[in-house]
Amino acid sequence: MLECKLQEPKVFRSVVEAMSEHIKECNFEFTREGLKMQALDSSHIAFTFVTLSATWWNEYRCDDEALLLGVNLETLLKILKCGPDNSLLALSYENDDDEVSELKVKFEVDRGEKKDVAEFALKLTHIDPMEEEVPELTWTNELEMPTQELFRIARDISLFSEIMVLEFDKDKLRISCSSKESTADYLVHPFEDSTNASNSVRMNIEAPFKVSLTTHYVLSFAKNKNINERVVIKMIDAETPLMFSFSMKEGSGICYYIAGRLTD
Amino acid sequence: MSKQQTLASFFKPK
Repeated sequence: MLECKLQEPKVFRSVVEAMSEHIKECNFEFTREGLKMQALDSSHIAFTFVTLSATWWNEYRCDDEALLLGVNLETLLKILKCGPDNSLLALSYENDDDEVSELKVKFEVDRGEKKDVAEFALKLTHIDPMEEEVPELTWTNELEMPTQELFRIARDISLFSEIMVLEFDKDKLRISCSSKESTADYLVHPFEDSTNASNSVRMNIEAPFKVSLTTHYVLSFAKNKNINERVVIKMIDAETPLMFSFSMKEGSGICYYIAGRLTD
Repeated sequence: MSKQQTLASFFKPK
């Protein structure tokens, strides 16, 4: 028996939308601690890892130790787009039904003594669970900046080049690209905004390095403005994947690991 | 030119 409820269906929709940028389907792993979703994109360049802890939900109940539900994200997203923003989202699953394996999605809107209800059932699919996990890493470099700023730069660069070069230095980040026709060059500096801390840029770069990333991945990560207006990027070097994370309340959030491009 | 790395060798067995 699984049942979880959320008063902000928009946030869950944003999470699923972000995942569906790279992944068609993935296992939703429900445990007593909450929901975890993780998957590699088909090119094996980006790994998406989402945690929605039990306390992140308004109500959460999972009787099983671990429940693995294979979900088609595109279909789930279609369903979630049908939910009004002012509704209560409820996900449920009954595992005593041998015939049909489906995740029920319900939206309820209070109408005084009565409730308007819309119900959907998402047929589940079998997906082999990942047999590997992310190793423990000691991040030596970290940068925190407004998600909107990263989005703006990645969007601009995407107009010129499929590849962006990030040069992390102790006191600046240079983001650039070049094509046959043009070049673009952005400099981002540490900055404390005393009136609005969310505008600040903080960097702690112990070992400066340079890495190239595929622009459209960075652009899609930066679409998580609704999840957190701040993005944290953790790094070691050009050979180790970079981590982009967008945290939410109660230890929840979305994080991505992305493999860089090596210069010959 | 740069060469895209993948995450194939990044993960460790559970």
